[in-house]
Amino acid sequence: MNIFRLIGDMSHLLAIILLLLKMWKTRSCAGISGKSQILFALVFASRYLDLFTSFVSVYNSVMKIFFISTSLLTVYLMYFKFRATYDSNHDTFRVEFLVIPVGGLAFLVNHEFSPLEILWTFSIYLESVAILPQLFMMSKTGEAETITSHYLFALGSYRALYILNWVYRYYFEGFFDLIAVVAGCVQTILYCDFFYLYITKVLKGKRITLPA
Amino acid sequence: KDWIKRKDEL
Repeated sequence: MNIFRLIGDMSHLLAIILLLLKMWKTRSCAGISGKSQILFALVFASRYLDLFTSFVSVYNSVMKIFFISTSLLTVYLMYFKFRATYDSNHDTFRVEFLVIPVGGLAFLVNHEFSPLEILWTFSIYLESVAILPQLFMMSKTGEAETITSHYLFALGSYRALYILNWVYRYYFEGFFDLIAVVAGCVQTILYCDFFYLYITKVLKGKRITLPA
Repeated sequence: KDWIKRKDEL
């Protein structure tokens, strides 16, 4: 554990809590892509199956259980409890165009051709693009609530901090995982446009609005 | 193997 990973994990945790708080306080999931949230639930469910096969640390297990359960809770809140507020008309990204190619790639490019390993690879690839339905939705509506922007900033920062963690681990532990690093870089690049808007607008007290 | 080490990442 190094400082980058710790802050990265905390940022990820903060993102999830922010999203749940936003939905709970406003009793609404307006502006949130249910498709991205389903993809995140799928990411966690396929990656953390190793909860049953290997124990790493209490921290590791607690975080994994937290991520799986909160992602399922988020999906439940969006599609059941607050369904009336879900903006499905704007959430029209075709997720099969992500899941099918990513599934194929996980079969072809992985560290080991075994079920758990392929599922882990699938989750890493899927996570890197899972935010696309959310970004697509924002570009369609042309705006984002400030709390949604904070959520996305925390969520995007987490993988950027993991890149610093991988640089650190490469130099000080000789550890390097090409699949995670490439996918993590792709994931972070997808957020760059949003990061720019966040820094130039939200941090100056304005909402994110995009030209039509 | 290296991917044992990887298991501690989230």
